[in-house]
Amino acid sequence: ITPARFDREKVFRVKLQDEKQANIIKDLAKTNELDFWYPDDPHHITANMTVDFRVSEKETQSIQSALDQNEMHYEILIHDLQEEVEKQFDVKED
Amino acid sequence: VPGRHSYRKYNNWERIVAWTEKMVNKHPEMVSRIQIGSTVEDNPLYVLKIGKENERRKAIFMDCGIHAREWVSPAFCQWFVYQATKTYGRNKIMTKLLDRMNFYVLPVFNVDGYIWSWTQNRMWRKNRSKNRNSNCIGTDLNRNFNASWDSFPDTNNPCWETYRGPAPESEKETKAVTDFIRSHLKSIKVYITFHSYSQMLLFPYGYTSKLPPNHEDLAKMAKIGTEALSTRYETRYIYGSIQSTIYPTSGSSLDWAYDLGIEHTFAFELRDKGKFGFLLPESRIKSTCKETMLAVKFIAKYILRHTS
Repeated sequence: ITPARFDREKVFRVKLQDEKQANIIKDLAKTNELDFWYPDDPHHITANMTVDFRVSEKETQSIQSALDQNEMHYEILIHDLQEEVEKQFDVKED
Repeated sequence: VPGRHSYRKYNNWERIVAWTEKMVNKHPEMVSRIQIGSTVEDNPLYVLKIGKENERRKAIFMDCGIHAREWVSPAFCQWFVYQATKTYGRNKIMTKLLDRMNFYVLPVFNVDGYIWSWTQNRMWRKNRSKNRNSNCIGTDLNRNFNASWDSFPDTNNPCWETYRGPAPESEKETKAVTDFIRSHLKSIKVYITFHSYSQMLLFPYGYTSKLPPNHEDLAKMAKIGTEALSTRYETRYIYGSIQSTIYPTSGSSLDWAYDLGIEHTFAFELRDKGKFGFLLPESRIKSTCKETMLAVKFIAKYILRHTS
């Protein structure tokens, strides 16, 4: 099995303002393959929480549009996950 | 991934096993290796016992790597063993601790998942057990403990990252750990589990908003522990009960150990706060481990002084 790669995958951080926004993220989780980094699981999402989740390249566009349309506060923590996976090994072998 | 074990780098499972052997060979009077069981894919589950032979002394049980992708967690357990063996006889606090306590260290709890995160999917979290009637693999070992195990419906789907398993302690890994802790319950005074990320120091409960009877003691320890941690590099941790600080969780090892009777149980969510998330660069391992040592040594000292 070839190892998974994460080219151009992104990690979003969304600061939820209210219950409506919490439900938007929960709905997005039902129709997209979001990997929640914090909280561990979309069921734990509540208003006024900061949520981190990983999005595949193909779903980034639609997710970002949904966040923009709903005027949600977000930042992209990681722009290309594969790059970060490779960059984590930043200490040379002894 | 060629090369040999390094405390400043992430080590794959093969290197960690070799490291456990090296530590036993190098410090036979202080380190012994106990196989407490094996995983779903028949990898060994090793606990390193740090301290003198005397079984009756107070002990602290620490586990790392319950979630596969949280790589800085196993790095800390390796660092702890390294520091304990290196500074015994040189550092006053560590010498006093090891003269009067034992530490049981489980460097990698979720071995199969950890191997998978190295070889196939860096973002893997659960173990690698197969689920009946589902193509989805894995159970979240930190939802598989018998602590209000089935109180949340959202842990009942094998395809979800927080799947609790078909029954409490259904997983070989969980059972190996719970059996070991139950059989050493007389001596184990503290249970500490290491996760990442978020920079938090948590204590029970996760499955209820009810306060544990000694919550003031736990809160005081957590407060001072986070203060001790921040003295090194001013890294800010928050602390509190799982339920009030992050969110309700069922089936966690922390709550299970507490309800078993270990009155001091803590969970560290190590660095960072999201800039790198699970992908903390190796260049930050050392400082993360050094500051965490200060908190763990404080907790151990406190227990030495305040428990019978």
